[in-house]
Amino acid sequence: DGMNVLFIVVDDLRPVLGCYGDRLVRSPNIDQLASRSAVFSSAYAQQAICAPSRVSFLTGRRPDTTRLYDFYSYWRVHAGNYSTMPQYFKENGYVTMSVGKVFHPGVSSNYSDDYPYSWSIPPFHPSTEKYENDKTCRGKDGKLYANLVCPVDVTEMPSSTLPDIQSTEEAIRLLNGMKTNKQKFFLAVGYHKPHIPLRYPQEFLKLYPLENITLAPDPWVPARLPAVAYNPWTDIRQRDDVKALNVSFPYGPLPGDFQRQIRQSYYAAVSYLDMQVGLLLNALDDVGLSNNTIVVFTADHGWSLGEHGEWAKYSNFDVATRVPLMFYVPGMTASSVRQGERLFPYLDPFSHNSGLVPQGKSERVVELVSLFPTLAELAGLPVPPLCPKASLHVALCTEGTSIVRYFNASRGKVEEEKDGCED
Amino acid sequence: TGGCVNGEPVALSQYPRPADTPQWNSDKPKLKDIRIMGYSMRTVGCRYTVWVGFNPNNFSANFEDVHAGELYVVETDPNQDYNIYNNTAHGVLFQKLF
Repeated sequence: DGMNVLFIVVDDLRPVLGCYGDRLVRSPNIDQLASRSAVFSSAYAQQAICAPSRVSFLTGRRPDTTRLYDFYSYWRVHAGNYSTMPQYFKENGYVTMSVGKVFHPGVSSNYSDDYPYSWSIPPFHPSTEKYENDKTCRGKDGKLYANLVCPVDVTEMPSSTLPDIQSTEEAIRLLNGMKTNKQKFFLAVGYHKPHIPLRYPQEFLKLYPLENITLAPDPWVPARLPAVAYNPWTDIRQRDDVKALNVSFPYGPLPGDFQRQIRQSYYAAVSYLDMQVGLLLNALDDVGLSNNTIVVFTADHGWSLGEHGEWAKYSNFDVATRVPLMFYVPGMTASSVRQGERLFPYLDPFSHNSGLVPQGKSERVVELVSLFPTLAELAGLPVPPLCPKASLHVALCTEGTSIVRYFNASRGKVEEEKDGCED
Repeated sequence: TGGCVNGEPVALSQYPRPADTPQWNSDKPKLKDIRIMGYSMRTVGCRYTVWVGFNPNNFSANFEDVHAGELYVVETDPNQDYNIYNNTAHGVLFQKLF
C-alpha cells in the first residue's frame, strides 16, 4: 500500500528490446528494468494508433466504448464521462503528474491532456515539441528537410535540445521535488521516440552500422492478405526523403537500401530512448524512491518495420499491435535493497550490452485495457468493477481485468495460472 | 486449430477502414468516413480477424456483413504471412465463435 507509481509510456515502440529477445538492439537500461520486473511477452494494444489506444488504456475502456477511432473527439463529451487511471489515483490521495506525451494532444484530450480531471498540476510539454515536424534534418546537399530518417547534431537543433531530453529533465526535477514531499505520487512520462520522424542524436547511428541491418524477414505483401487489411503507410510517404523516392501507391515497395535505413534509424531511436529511460531510473535511485515506487514500462502500440510490405502502425498485424509491458513492484518482482544500494544504475548503451534476463516472463496474452485495474490492485486501491455490457453511463468501471494474479509474489516470478485455479 | 481456441486468454484489437481497397485515408479515416471495422481476436496460438460493415452514425458493427477475414496460426506461420481464413472449415467455425 501507498507505493508511488512511475508510468513510462513510449510512442510507437514495438518490443525490439534485448529483454524481448532482440539480438541487434542496445537497450541495457530497459533490460535492467526488465531483470527486476514481471515481463509480459504477449501484450496487445486495443487499436494500433496513438489517440484511440491511449484513451483506451487510460480509461480502461475499449475503443467501441470510448467511440474514439480517430483523433477528433473527447470521450467525456462524445461517449461518456469515464474516469481515467490518473484521475482515480488523484481521487485516492495521489499527486498525479504528466510529462511529455501521455494523452495524445489535441481534441481527444480536450486540448488539456484531460487536466484538471486527470492531473494535479498542469501537464508538462517540452518546448521543442513544436519543431518535431519542421525542416531540421540536414540532407546530403547540406539543406534542411522534414525527413523520415533524421539523425541530427543536437547542438544544431532549436534550443540545442530534443523533446525527450527535456522530458527526462523535467521528470527528474519532479522526482527531486517528491523526495521531500511526503505525498504519494503517480508520475506519467511519455516519450516521443521512436515515433516518426526518426529524429535522434546522430551518434546513435554508430551502434547500428548499415551493413548489419537486414530487410524484414517477410518484406512483401502476402498473397492472400485481404486488400482491406493492408495499411498503405501514407504518413511516411509525406516525409521529404520518402516523397523524393516517388514510390507508387499503395503497395510501393520502398527501395531495399532505404528500407534498411529506416530500420537502422528505428533501432538508433530505440537506443536513444533507452538512454532517456536509464537517466530517469537512475534519478529514481538518486532520490531514494526505488524501494517504494512501482515502475510500469509500456507503449501505445507497435510499428511495422517492412513486414508484409507495410510501415508504421494502422493495422491489426501483431507487429503493429504488440507492445512491451513490464511491471517493477518492490518486494514483489524484486526484493528491496538496503539504503544507498542502487537498483537502476545508469548503463551507457555505447558500452553496455546487457544480456540481462527478465525476472519473470509470462507468455500469457494480456491487453493494455487491463492496465488500469492492474495498477489499482498493485497500489492497494480498490479495483474498479468490471463494466456492464452497456457502460456509456458508468463513470468508473473497466473492460479489462487485473493481471496481478499472474505475478507470483513468493518467487518474484510471473507464473502461469494453473488451469482451473483461478485464484 | 493450433492452440487457437481451447480456453486460451484472448486479446481483442480493432482497426477502422474507409473502404475495401487502400486509399489515401485508409490509415487514419475520420469517424464519419469509417465503413468497415477489422476486429481481431488473438491467443498465443493464433490471430483471427474479421473485417465487417460498420455504421459510424450509431457505432454499430454488422457481423453478418463480412468483407474479409484473416486467420494465422502462430505455430506454423509466426510472421502471419499465410492467411488461411478462406479454408471454409476455419472460416465458418470462427464466424460462429466470434
